[in-house]
Amino acid sequence: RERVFMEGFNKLKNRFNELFKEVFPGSKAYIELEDPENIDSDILVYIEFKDKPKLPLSALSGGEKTAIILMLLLSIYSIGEDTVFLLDEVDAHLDIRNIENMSKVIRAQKKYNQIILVTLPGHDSMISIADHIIAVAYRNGVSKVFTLSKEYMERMIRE
Amino acid sequence: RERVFMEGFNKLKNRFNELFKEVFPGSKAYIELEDPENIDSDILVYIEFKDKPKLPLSALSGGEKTAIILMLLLSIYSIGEDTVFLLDEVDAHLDIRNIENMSKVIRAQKKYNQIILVTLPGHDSMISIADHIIAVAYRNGVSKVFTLSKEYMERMIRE
Amino acid sequence: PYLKKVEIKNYKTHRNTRIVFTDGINSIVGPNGVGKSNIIEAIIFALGERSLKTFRASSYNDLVYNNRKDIDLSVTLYIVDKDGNEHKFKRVYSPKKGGHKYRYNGKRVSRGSYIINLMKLGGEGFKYVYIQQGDILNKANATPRDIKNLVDDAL
Amino acid sequence: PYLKKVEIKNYKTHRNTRIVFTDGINSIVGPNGVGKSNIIEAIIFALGERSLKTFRASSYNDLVYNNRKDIDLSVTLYIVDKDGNEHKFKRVYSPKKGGHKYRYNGKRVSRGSYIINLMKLGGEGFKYVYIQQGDILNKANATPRDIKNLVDDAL
Ligand SMILES: Nc1ncnc2c1ncn2[C@@H]1O[C@H](COP(=O)(O)OP(=O)(O)OP(=O)(O)O)[C@@H](O)[C@H]1O
Ligand SMILES: Nc1ncnc2c1ncn2[C@@H]1O[C@H](COP(=O)(O)OP(=O)(O)OP(=O)(O)O)[C@@H](O)[C@H]1O
Ligand SMILES: [Mg+2]
Ligand SMILES: [Mg+2]
Repeated sequence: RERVFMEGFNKLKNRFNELFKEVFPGSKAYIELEDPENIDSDILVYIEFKDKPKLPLSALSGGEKTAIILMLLLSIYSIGEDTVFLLDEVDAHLDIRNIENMSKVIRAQKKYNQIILVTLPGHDSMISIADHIIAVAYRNGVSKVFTLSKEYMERMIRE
Repeated sequence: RERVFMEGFNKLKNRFNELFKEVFPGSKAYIELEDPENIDSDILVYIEFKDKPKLPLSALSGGEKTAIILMLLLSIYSIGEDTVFLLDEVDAHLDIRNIENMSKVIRAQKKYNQIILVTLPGHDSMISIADHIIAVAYRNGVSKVFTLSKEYMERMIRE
Repeated sequence: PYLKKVEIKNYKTHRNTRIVFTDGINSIVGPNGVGKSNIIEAIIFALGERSLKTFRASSYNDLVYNNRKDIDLSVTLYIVDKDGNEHKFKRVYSPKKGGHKYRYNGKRVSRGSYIINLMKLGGEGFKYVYIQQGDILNKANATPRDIKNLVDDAL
Repeated sequence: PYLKKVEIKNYKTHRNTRIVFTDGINSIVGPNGVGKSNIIEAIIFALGERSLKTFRASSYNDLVYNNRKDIDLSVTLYIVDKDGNEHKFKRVYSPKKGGHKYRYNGKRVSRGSYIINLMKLGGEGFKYVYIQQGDILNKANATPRDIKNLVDDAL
């Protein structure tokens, strides 16, 4: 049981560090068991951004928290590869650069999990990474929904 | 005591309806005491958007809720005229049109209250209504803050 | 497994909505109030969720298109398992008859069976992570204990 | 009353920040992580807030620039009342001395006096409404009872 947990935990940490290094080069992340000898102890998450002190996740800014928790969740569920993500406007507190960063992280995730996300127009990177764009409008008292596949749109553009 | 409450409550409702009509023409808002005879009863807020059913505030979409609660809070505190608003990224769930709507509502509020708000670059309307723009950057391990007054910037532009 | 298609009838603003998803990135986009979160809620509804708070409602009647009593709310999910087999899950709420019906691959089943079929789908079960609108910062404020529990459940 | 100026020394990312506000609209803008919310927190700190959760901290030492023990955290507010008189409120936290000091118009006072001076400022008191980042949807989920209480407090 200890071995199963440590294997999964190490996989998760490796995946997280991969994503973290990509998005925040020069910064460091620490995900550790409070008591390394006890696999039932709490998990601490500390982040040391470049030129900033080492802080717990709870002390970070709104945008920083969002980026870290998203990458953490994606790392955790990349292991089983069978979890579907339903993300409703998780980019609400991200600035334009972090929206783009997170969109790349989400796009890289598709080899592990299906992702269904909701975003507002204007968050272009979250739309550009989509294989299917589900455009929603409201007319005559009803939602109108159109599914556009990227493949179809690229073919349209070529013709 | 009953008269004091009803006076304030009616003022609040008038102010709210003024704002609401401006932002959502063709829609209706209902702010009522659960028991009109009892000034200590709960206050119900129901909104009937154009082409949509009459619903309680809690049932609305993220953007709709944000717009309604902001206008409600501004209406409530416009009566005393001495409350300062500290708003940290309240526009997070608003689309571009509602950001503009809310920026107009906030700008109209300044004759009643001082407003200090935080917003992300890209939410231009929230920046364009400012009398003072406080630009914040992070360099060499420290926040760098510059206060720019609109008046100063307009003078600069004229010269 | 992945969700291939959803058919929504009379769930809030969705009178008759059909969406085809891909086993990749699906972005639902549109301005405020058009019905984006309603789509996610409809999916969660069909997955068996029963907390009315999750649906921003105080009764199931609140979920029916225009709060009507004369029509039924139904959401159908087409889920593909790791062997490529398609499974059809349909949940119906009928204000007239006042209850929920569950159908798996066209056959009427108990709620219990329906949930079990979701959990053992193609051997591994349909698992999902749902981050509700406005909840991401709360998730980030998880305690070290919460994070340990989260990792344990996922592993 | 309105807040005319704030001086922040050693509050989180603000080593030495001076901001002049106007009795109108003040927009604080910048990308993620630069220190915008820290400004609002510093103002709330100087207004006497004591809930560490509000400051995303578990101890007051977490609020000091780079968690240093050798420097003091101070935030000074210049508030103008309805008669145009300026009032100076300064709150200091010293990790070395391990406590808080309060100064009103340059004179050392007890916390109690400090809070009372804020509440009776120029006859009407300095009142504020603070919507924390990420909290607006929670505010919108207020119950009818919460809204009644809110209106009562404001009236
Ligand atoms: N029973 C119902 N029948 C019809 N419409 C309803 C019903 N319940 C809620 N609605 C409407 O659904 C709309 C909310 O839809 P939804 O939450 O999906 O919007 P959204 O696209 O996610 O918007 P946002 O970007 O603001 O979050 C509201 O405008 C509300 O009026
Ligand atoms: N004691 C401290 N000393 C120095 N820096 C700190 C301290 N505590 C927190 N910080 C830093 O403050 C930053 C957060 O600042 P703040 O919350 O004001 O950002 P923000 O501009 O509001 O960003 P966002 O748009 O993402 O909400 C974090 O990057 C954190 O590293
Ligand atoms: Mg929504
Ligand atoms: Mg912030």
